[in-house]
Amino acid sequence: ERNSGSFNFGAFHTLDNLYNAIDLIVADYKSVVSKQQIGTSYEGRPIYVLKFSTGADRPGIWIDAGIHSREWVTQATALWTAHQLAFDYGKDTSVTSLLNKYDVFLLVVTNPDGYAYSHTANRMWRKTRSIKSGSRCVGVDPNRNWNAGFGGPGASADPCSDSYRGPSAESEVEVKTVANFIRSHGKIKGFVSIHSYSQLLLFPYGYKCTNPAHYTELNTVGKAAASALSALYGTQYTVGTICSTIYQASGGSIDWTYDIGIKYSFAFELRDTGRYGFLLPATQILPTAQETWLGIKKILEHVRDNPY
Amino acid sequence: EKTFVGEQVLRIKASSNEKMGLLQDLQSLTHLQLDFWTEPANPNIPVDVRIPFRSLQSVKAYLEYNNIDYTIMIEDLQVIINNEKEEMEFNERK
Repeated sequence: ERNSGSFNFGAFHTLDNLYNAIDLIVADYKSVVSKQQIGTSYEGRPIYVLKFSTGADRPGIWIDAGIHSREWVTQATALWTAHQLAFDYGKDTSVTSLLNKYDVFLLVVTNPDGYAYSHTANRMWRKTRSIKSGSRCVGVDPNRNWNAGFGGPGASADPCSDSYRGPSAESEVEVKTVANFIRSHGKIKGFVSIHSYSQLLLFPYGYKCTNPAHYTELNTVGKAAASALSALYGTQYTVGTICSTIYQASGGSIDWTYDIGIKYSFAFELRDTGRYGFLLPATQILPTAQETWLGIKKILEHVRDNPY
Repeated sequence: EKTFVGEQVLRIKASSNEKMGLLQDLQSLTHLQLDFWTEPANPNIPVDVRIPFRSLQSVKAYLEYNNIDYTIMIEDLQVIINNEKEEMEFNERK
């Protein structure tokens, strides 16, 4: 009989296999985890979020992964994280105290159409798969499609570009689904978006090059998280605002969440050692997931201990 | 299914803002169909670019003419993708 303990988290999997693994985790840890379908992708695939909860009417922390479909190590890391979070409840004091105060929502595959497409048709696919009338090109960069400085610098108006922002903010159902969930929940206190690669831990802003009001605190938390992450295998992260660390980019998720009042908004850019880029070998999934978990935990602990 | 035979990923290091500007110019040459895995924005962060086989010569010539350092990060993208596929099939069977 299969269970989540026998699942191979150290391998890349198709969307169907990831969704099966999610079901195994839910079946194994019923008292802590449940699965909710929060929407449907452009091509009709379910968008599932895992809810880790031990009580009613709690504030929440959101974690999503792999909004750009070709970042396979990201979705793999999120799946491992889901299992770890469930497994640790009742065993690890940090996770137990977190889940006794907060619900955690974990979206393992943020862009299911793109993920499926990257497995079957184009390994390097990054965008959604939405079709726009009048254009021969398909898809929108879902991390340029949020309602934060939408249409500003660092996003393309060209539908054929890999960073096409889309016709309007939240035009992509995958983005609108998450935004609607966050809005309707009303008590999300932390938002972590996991991407890869380039080993960065970023916080707002990206659509403008001014520091956020909570710059000092976010920078301190970010540095603590990067330091915890680095302690395991020595992986070095750069920490800072999106604009100062990489480039100005409008329409990103963590800018939107910060601007609607989610103070603790962070984005991880996971490993690459400079050799493989988006094609990180499967042997690096578990080390990546293990080190990332230490960084995520630092952020979760800070949210837990600093209610607002 | 799209294949990537002969495509390379170059890791480019722009040593100044001026050279970063030249990489941004390269980004605007859409006919080369370059896929920037990391964007040219900050001289401290290397720029990784996936280059279709037919654009390789032009891009390398441009970089060398402008004295911009680069290394080949991935020699043939399809080889890595094939390895990845084989590994997935092996795991699936297991």
